[in-house]
Amino acid sequence: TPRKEAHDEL
Amino acid sequence: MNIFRFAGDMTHLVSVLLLLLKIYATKSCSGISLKTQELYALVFLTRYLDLFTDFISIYNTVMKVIFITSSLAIVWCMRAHPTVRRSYDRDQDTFRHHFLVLLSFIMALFFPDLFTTREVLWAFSIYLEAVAILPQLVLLQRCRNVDNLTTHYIFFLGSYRALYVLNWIYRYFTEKHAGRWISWISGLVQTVLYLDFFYYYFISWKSSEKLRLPA
Repeated sequence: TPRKEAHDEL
Repeated sequence: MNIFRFAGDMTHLVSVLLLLLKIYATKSCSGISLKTQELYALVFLTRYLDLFTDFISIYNTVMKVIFITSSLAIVWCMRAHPTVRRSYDRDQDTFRHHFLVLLSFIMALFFPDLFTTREVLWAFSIYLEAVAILPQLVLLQRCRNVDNLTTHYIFFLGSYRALYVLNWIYRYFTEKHAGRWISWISGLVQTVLYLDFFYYYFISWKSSEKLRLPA
């Protein structure tokens, strides 16, 4: 999901 | 993870190491804005709330711990270390950074991705980071002689988010992952704020003179 993807960024 | 994202994280890590080196090697924080360091500590504390709840990868966790602990250590050093604190230019570092915190928080309340505590704080950290460098850039204009380590620190700190923007562009074309517009816009604003500095940094490097921002 875009949300999780974005949260894997620092 | 793509090369731009990894390069961005490594650039960010190098900027932190350069700042720690400058403070440790010179036992001084002259030319460094405590307000920018405080804003960055707040950015990491509000962005990495999921540090203990969501495990993504060893790399992700290690980097978050490094950024949180280093930013807090630098703030502590500049406020409390007997030798370092004396070199803090308190009367030059006068940017009203509380307004940046307030503005970012209001923005996060109105424009979060989801209206949940974690998402609002995440958006707050993204908006705040976009403007966190302002006190440091203002201080740089006021301080005439800034040592090279400090200018390299600012250069790497500014470059990391520019690499993140490239990472989002790359992901957009390869993974069809549109990314989050909050990150896109804030990342672009953050990078644009450095353009002026990047220009003078390049000029000083070419003419191999000290970096001087115009008054």
